[in-house]
Amino acid sequence: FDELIVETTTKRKQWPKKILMHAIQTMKGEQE
Amino acid sequence: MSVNPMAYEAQFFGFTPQTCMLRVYIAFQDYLFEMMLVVESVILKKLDGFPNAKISAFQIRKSTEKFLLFMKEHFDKLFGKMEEVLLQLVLNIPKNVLLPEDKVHEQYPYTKEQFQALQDEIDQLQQRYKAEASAGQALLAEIEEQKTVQAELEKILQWFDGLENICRAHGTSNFKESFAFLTQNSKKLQGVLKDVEKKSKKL
Amino acid sequence: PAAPGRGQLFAAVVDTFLEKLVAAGSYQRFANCYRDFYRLQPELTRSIYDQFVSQLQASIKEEIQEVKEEGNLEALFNSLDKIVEEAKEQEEPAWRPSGIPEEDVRSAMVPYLLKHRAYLRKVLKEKEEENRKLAEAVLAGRDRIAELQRLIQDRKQAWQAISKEQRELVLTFKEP
Repeated sequence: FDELIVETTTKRKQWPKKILMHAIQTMKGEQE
Repeated sequence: MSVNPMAYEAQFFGFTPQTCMLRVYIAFQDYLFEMMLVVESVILKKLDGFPNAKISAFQIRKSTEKFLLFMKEHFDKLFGKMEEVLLQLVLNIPKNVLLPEDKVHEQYPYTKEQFQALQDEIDQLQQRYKAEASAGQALLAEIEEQKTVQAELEKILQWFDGLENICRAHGTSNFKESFAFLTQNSKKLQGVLKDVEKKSKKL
Repeated sequence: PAAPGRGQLFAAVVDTFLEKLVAAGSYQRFANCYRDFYRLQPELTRSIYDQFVSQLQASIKEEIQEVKEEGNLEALFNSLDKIVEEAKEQEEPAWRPSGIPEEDVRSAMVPYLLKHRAYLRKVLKEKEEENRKLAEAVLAGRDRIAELQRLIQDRKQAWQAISKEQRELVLTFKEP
């Protein structure tokens, strides 16, 4: 349970940035 | 009993506060046990030097258990209090606090509908841009075509100009008047011709 | 004085825990448990007890230091103190993860989507302005072409009129 909490919350901390990077690349690609 | 996973704290610390406390508890408890064993072994060793002391190892073990039991009880009570204080005041994130990585939720509290509307607007802008871009292509294409057509038409006009310049060069500035004049004169001539013929017949 | 930081609080709580633990396991209590040995060797009992206490305290302090280093707690406590300090004006409970990732990631996207929307609005406006100018040029070009066609038409008619005159002239030479 503890590991699950740590794993989930680590994703909550890190993944929005990762997803954003891809989203921003997509938008930049569209703009170009 | 519902467990509070303290997930937000885990997001900040990188571990759950409960685990941290458990880790400390186990470590402290191990030390306490270890120290008790050390105390007991030291006493037993010292007793070797007093063979007439009539204190058996069993008695010492009993004493150790008695003291350890007492310490363990207090240890658990005190540790429980410490854990409570640390989980409330140190290893916790107050309700009104938002972690830096989540600031965006404070600045842009978008509902699903608002988000969808924003995405729809972006899609629509993209469609409009594409339409404008192709319209621009079509306009540019027509402008190119117009250039060609204009060039052709101007060529035709220049051709007419050339024609008129030739006429002018040969003294005929206005063909129409010249032909009308010629026609008039030729008719006159024909009239005169007829008169002449008529008179000649009479003669 | 400003409220103690989390680091200080943490150290104070652990120290208090230790003090109380040692106070609970007093020498009296220890001597009482090891009564026979205490009667035999009181000084030795005292010395063993003192070593027990100091060793226990040292081990626990060392453990705490290790936990702090392992978890980078000092830095985390300071950072959390700052974050809490910044939020002190905030009355309302702050946002918390909803547990639905796609919902939570949405807000993270919003600032970039807004930028993207602003960019699209800008380029669309530029494109519309550009096309407006192009459309003007096309209309001007169409007018120009119509003008040229009209001029050509006039010239053509003029020449046709001439050729009519010419035919009349020719007719006058033809035998009736």
